[in-house]
Amino acid sequence: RAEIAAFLNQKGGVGKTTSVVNIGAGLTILGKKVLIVDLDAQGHLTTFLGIEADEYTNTVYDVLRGRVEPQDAFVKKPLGARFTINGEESQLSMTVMPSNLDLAGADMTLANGPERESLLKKAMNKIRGDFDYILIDCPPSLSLLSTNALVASKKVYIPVQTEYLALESVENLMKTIEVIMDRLNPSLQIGGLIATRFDGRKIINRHVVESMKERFGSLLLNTMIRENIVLAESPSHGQDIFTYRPRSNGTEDYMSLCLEIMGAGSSG
Amino acid sequence: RAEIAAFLNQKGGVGKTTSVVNIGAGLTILGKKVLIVDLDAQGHLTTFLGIEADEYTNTVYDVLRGRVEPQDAFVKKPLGARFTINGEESQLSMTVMPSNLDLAGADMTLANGPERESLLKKAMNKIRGDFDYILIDCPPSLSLLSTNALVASKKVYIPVQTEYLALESVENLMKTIEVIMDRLNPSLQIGGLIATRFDGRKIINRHVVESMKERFGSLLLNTMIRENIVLAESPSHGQDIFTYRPRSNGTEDYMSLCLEIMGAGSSG
Ligand SMILES: Nc1ncnc2c1ncn2[C@@H]1O[C@H](COP(=O)(O)OP(=O)(O)OP(=O)(O)O)[C@@H](O)[C@H]1O
Ligand SMILES: Nc1ncnc2c1ncn2[C@@H]1O[C@H](COP(=O)(O)OP(=O)(O)OP(=O)(O)O)[C@@H](O)[C@H]1O
Ligand SMILES: [Mg+2]
Ligand SMILES: [Mg+2]
Repeated sequence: RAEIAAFLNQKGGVGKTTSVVNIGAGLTILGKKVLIVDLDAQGHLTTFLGIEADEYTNTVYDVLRGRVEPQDAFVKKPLGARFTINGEESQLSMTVMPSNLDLAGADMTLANGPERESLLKKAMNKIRGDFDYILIDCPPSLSLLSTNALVASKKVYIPVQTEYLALESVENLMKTIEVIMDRLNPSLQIGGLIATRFDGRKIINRHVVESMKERFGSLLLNTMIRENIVLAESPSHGQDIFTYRPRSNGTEDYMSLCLEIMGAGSSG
Repeated sequence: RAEIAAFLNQKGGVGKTTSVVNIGAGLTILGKKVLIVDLDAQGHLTTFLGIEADEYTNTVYDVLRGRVEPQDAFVKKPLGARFTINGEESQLSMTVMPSNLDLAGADMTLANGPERESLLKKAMNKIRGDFDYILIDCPPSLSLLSTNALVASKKVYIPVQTEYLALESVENLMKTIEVIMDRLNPSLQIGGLIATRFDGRKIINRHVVESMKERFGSLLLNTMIRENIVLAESPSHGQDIFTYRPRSNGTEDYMSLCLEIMGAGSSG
């Protein structure tokens, strides 16, 4: 049964979408069956992978409203790179549940329904058996959609850009997560904080990492994602980092993060 | 009567808060009376300036709910730097309307009231006479709060990080703004797109600026804000860039942007 994880931080632009795409791809390369869900009405994960979610495409919004079954909103995304595993060349692909602006109305249209916080959980329960990992990309807000992600997940990972403003909002986020753990999802755990866009030459980045270690201790994952321009370039080619630039810091960092997350899974 | 401008982009982390604080400070140095409004429940603008908005502080949420008058939620923020204007040293300050997490409930609690989209406009109308500029920092979403900002404003400025994902969401934003212009605020104009975190050495930054020029023409403001680490450091000192590092690219860029915005005001 799939390990379901949400990637959430209400601070914008900290690397949530970049992390979900590249961890999804890394886990796929490591032989796992992966579904990634775009729960942001802006559809950045969908755009990142070059998927067109027009009015004929079934999206996560159609799934949440019960209009279609979850598997009817699956899009197969082949990873560009050819991988040779055990001597055999294979075409790997991950599954994407896309999103588009229709989702923008969800907070209002789904707000009055019964069990409004567990719509995503019910949908994921139908398909958990088909995957090893389900990763959910959240919008930069604490809304009904991100509550749905936290209720559906067993783990939540918090990407934190190593700059001052991004650090400040983590305490608020932790409080919100604790409320969800108490009231809606007692099995939810914090998978960890992921330091992103780290540049060791910048004093502020080093200072922020120091305060993260002091404030959050072992919740801060060992792997830090370094600032690497190819991570910002790969979306304009619709590709994950392993496909776009296999020999790069971005590839190294996201692969080591995948291994840490997988390891965390077995000891978690 | 104040020129009211909203700074909005639903894409997170593109420099909205950094721009409102530093344009506010720049206009203050140029002799204007400035109010900056924090319309983000995360309160990043409030945190940026070292303001503590606890349960005893009147915030923008109290103003929107009509619990207090707008001027009861003013916090005076002195600019650290001493400015000598016409031979006289003066202590300049700008006014801040702070925010805190109470605002997170606004989309739900204010959603059913009458004229829910013009709550901020009504409040700003009471105090417009006291300022030359009112700048509104928006959260990274298209919600009731950002609609309030667009209804209250005469201009909207769109900070766009010069990276692929940030560019993609601008088209959606323009469509939303047009809907607001048609239905709720016919006098709203697009003040311009502001290219932020630009680093001329990075190919992707140059490419994105080229496509912005092609797609949006003269809507792209001439002044680009260059990537400059001191802009990310100044919030940890509670200071605007002019106070924190008067001799820096950040100071130069934001001062030239202020002049462009002021000039745009007179010919707009
Ligand atoms: N390690 C990195 N090095 C360089 N650029 C990065 C890195 N991680 C992310 N980026 C870039 O930073 C920007 C923000 O990243 P991303 O869109 O993944 O953040 P997000 O948290 O999902 O944003 P939002 O809050 O809007 O959903 C993007 O342009 C992305 O390409
Ligand atoms: N020109 C710049 N050079 C370097 N760092 C910058 C620049 N502009 C902004 N930053 C940094 O980038 C991060 C994002 O900026 P900021 O918080 O202003 O964006 P925002 O759009 O307000 O984010 P949110 O969507 O979360 O409200 C911050 O850590 C800020 O310090
Ligand atoms: Mg995202
Ligand atoms: Mg902000």
